[in-house]
Amino acid sequence: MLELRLVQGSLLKKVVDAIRDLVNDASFDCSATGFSLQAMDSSHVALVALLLRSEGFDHYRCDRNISMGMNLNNMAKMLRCAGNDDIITFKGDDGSDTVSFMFESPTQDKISDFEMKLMDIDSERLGIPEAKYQAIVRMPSTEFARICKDLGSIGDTVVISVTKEGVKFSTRGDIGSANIVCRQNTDVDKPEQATTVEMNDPVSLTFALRYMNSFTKATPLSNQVTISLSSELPVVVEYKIAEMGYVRFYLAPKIEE
Amino acid sequence: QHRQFPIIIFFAMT
Repeated sequence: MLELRLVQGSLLKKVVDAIRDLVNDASFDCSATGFSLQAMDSSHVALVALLLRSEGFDHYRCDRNISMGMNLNNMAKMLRCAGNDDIITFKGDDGSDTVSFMFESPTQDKISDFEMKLMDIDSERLGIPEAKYQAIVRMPSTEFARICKDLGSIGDTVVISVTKEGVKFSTRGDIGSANIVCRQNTDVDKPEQATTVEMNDPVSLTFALRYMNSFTKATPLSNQVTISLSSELPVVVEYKIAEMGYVRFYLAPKIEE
Repeated sequence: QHRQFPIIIFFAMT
């Protein structure tokens, strides 16, 4: 028996919208720790890891570990039927081939029930080793999204370079080239507007912009994004979900031959 | 010339 209740139901919508551009079908795992997912994109170049900790839910019951294969577009279709202020309760039963979503309006005058079919998914789980990154950049998530969108209209790849000057995003395409430098800036009115650059060693890596632009679908989840870089390691683009957990995207760098 | 490797090259299967 599985029962998860989330008063801030819109959060679940945002989570699904954050990852469905990258992954079509995924296996959600439920345990005492929380509701989690790990999935690769169809080209096996990027990986998404989601964690919603059990403490973050208003009610969390998970009698035993359970994996549920879901189609994210179908899940989005169901969640789109919930109002933005609705309370969402997600229910599953051992051995059942469906799960259910219940949406309650804040005033309790409308209650909707949706049942969604589960899918059989062969999920391969990857072990992600702890790494000490050469550079960690924290910046406003909207700023990062803007940079990826702007550079995506000029080139296919982005070179992210971190030096003591700050972080530089560069691209090159048929029409020309572009460089955007963001300097560390903590002198701001609100902490979420800050850009911080933590650098142990300078680092410069090349990534496909298509994936970076896909990661920015998670922007509504968090005001800040954390980009962790190390030579010849996948970059980690992390959006923290307040009080609950995170969505982390890993992207393999393009390596010079 | 840059080449894109699958992410599995970087992480182990568990």
